[in-house]
Amino acid sequence: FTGRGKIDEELLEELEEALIGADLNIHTTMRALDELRAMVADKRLKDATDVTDHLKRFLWDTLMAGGASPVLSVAPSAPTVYLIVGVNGVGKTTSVAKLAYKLQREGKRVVLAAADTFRAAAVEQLALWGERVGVEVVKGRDGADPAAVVFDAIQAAKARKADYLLIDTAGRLHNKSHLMEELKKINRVVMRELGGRSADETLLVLDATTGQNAVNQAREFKSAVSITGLILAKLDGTARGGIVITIKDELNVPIKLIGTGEKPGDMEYFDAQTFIDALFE
Amino acid sequence: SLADKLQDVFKKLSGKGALTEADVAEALREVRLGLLEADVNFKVVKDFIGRIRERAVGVDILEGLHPAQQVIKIVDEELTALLGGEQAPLSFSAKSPTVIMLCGLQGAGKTTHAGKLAQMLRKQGRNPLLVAADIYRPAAIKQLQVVGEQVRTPVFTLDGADPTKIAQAGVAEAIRAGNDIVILDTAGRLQIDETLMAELQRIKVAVKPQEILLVVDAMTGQEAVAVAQGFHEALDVTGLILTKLDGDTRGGAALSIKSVVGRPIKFVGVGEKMDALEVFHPDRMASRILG
Ligand SMILES: Nc1nc2c(ncn2[C@@H]2O[C@H](COP(=O)(O)OP(=O)(O)OP(=O)(O)O)[C@@H](O)[C@H]2O)c(=O)[nH]1
Ligand SMILES: Nc1nc2c(ncn2[C@@H]2O[C@H](COP(=O)(O)OP(=O)(O)OP(=O)(O)O)[C@@H](O)[C@H]2O)c(=O)[nH]1
Ligand SMILES: [Mg+2]
Ligand SMILES: [Mg+2]
Repeated sequence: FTGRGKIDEELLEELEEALIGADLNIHTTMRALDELRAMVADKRLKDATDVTDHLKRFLWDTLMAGGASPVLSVAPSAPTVYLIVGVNGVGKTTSVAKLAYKLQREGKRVVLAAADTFRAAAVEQLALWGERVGVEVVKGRDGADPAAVVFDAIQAAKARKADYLLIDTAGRLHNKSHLMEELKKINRVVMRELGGRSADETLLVLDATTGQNAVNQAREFKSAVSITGLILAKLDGTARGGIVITIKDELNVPIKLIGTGEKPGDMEYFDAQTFIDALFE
Repeated sequence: SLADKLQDVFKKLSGKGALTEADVAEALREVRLGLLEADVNFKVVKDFIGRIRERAVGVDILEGLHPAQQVIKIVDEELTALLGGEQAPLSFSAKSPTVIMLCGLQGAGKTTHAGKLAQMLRKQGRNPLLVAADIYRPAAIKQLQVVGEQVRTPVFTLDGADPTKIAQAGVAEAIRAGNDIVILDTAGRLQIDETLMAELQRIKVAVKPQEILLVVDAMTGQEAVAVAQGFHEALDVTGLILTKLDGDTRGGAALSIKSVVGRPIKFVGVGEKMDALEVFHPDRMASRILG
C-alpha cells in the first residue's frame, strides 16, 4: 500500500478489503474511504503512500479521540478493584491471571476473586492460575452466589491490605437478561462494599476473532455495568480485531490491554500505532 | 432488515417487465452490505453476489410478486442451497469404536460439546467414552470430568502422557470396556501453530477418527475462512459444529466456512447446558444471516 504508485480506484478497493478483512465495520470503512476519495479529488493526496498514511491517521484519531489512554485507573485508597466481564470463552480467566502477573511484577500485592461459580471447573482453573502466578484466590462454595464470593473477596482484599483485587466472572451472552441481571447484582455489591464507587475498571474481554457481534456485546455490557475499557484477547492469532475501532468510535470505550498468547507474560498495554500498522500487514 | 432495504430500492419499479442490470446492481449493493454486516467473508460475498446477479438479471417481474420479494427469494434460495441442502448426520465406523475427534480454536466450545455429543449419543442407545486429551489448559481435564458426570459418561484420562498416547490409550480402553464411541476432546490451538497442528495430525494417524469435527464459534468474523482452511488442510475435517447460536450473532461465518471448506455443519450449540445441541437447519441459518 505504499510507494509512489498512482492513486486509483484499485488501490482504494484494496484498502477497503484490508479493513473489512480485519473486521472493521463496513460503515466505518466506507466513511474512511469516502474521506480519502474526497481528498484525492481535491488533489490533497499525491500518491499511494500519502493515501495509506492518511487512512492510518484517520484510524489513529478515532482510537485516540477524547484522550483515550491504556493507563488503568487506580483507586484513591487500596484496594483498586477491577471487574472482568464478557461472553463465553473469550479469555476472561486467562486475562485475569495475566493481569495479576503483570501487576505483581510491578511490585503490587494482588488478590483474585473466583466469581464464576457456574461453569465446570471454573474455580479450579483460576485457582491453578493463582498458584502458578503466586497470588491468592478467594473462592466460594460450589454453586455459591457470585455476589457472595465478590463480597468475601473484597473483605479479604481489605484485610490483606492488597493493592489490587481482580474479579473473574462467568461468561455470559449479552442477550440473556437473567445473566445480565446477575452481573448488575455483582456490580451493586462492589459499589456497596467500596462505599458507593464502582469498580475502578470494568473491563470487557473481547475475542479478536469475533466479528460485528462485538459491537452488540460492548453496547449491552456498557448499558448494564458501564464498561471502562476493553481487553482484546487472542491477538496472537490471525484475526486483527479491527472491530474495536468501531466500538471506540460509537461507544467511546478505549482499549486498555491486549492478550497475545496463553502464558502469564502474554499481555501488553494497548498501543494504537502498532495495532493500526498490523491492520495493513 | 434486508427485505425492507430491498423494498426501498425497488419502490420506483412499477408495472411488469424484466429486472434490468441497473435495478439489480442497486439491490445487490444492499445484499452485499447486509452479508458483510452478518460477518460473511468479503471474498465469499463477492462470489455469492456474482451468482445472485446471474440469476436476477432478466428475471421477469412475476404477476403479484414485488421485485424486492423476488430478489429476496433468489438470495434466500441460493443461501440455503450453499449452506447445505439436506441434514448431514454423524457417520459411524463399521468397526467399533467410532472415534469422533473435536478440534478448533481456543474457547470455541469443544469441551462443552464433547459432553453434549455424549449425552445425545447415550440417548440414542450408544455407549460413548469421553477422552481428555487437553494436557495444556489449567483444569481442562477436571472440566471434562465434571461434564462427564453431568452426562453420566465415563472420562478416560492418562497422567503424564502426551495427547497422541492419551488418544490411543483411550481407544484401547473403549475396546476393553465395550464402548462403541470415543469422543476425543483436544486443546484449543491456532491454525498457524505448526507444532500443535502437527500434534493433531499425529493423533489422526494414531486413532483414525471417523469424524473430525471442527468446532467454530458462531460469532467468528472475517477470519473464519483462514481458520477453517488451516484446520481443513491439515486434517481433512468431516464436519463442523457451530456454537453459541443462542447469542444474537448473525452467524455469517457459517456461509464463509461452508463455501470454502465444503463440509457440512452437523450440529449447532444453543446454550451452555448439556441438552443444548441441535441438528443444523440450513434454511433457518439462511434467514438468520439475512436478518
Ligand atoms: N492464543 C491465545 N489463547 C488465549 C488467549 N487468552 C485466552 N486464551 C485461551 O482461550 C481459552 C479460553 O480462555 P478462558 O480464560 O478460559 O476464557 P473465559 O472467557 O474465562 O471463558 P469462560 O469463563 O468459559 O467464559 C483458553 O484455552 C485460553 O488459554 C490469548 O491471548 N491468546
Ligand atoms: N451460551 C453458550 N455457551 C457455550 C456454548 N458452547 C460452549 N459455551 C461456553 O463457552 C465457553 C467455552 O467453552 P469450552 O467448552 O470450555 O471451550 P473449549 O473450546 O473447550 O475451550 P479451550 O479448551 O480452552 O480451547 C464455556 O463458558 C462454555 O460454557 C453454546 O452453545 N452456548
Ligand atoms: Mg472463565
Ligand atoms: Mg476445552
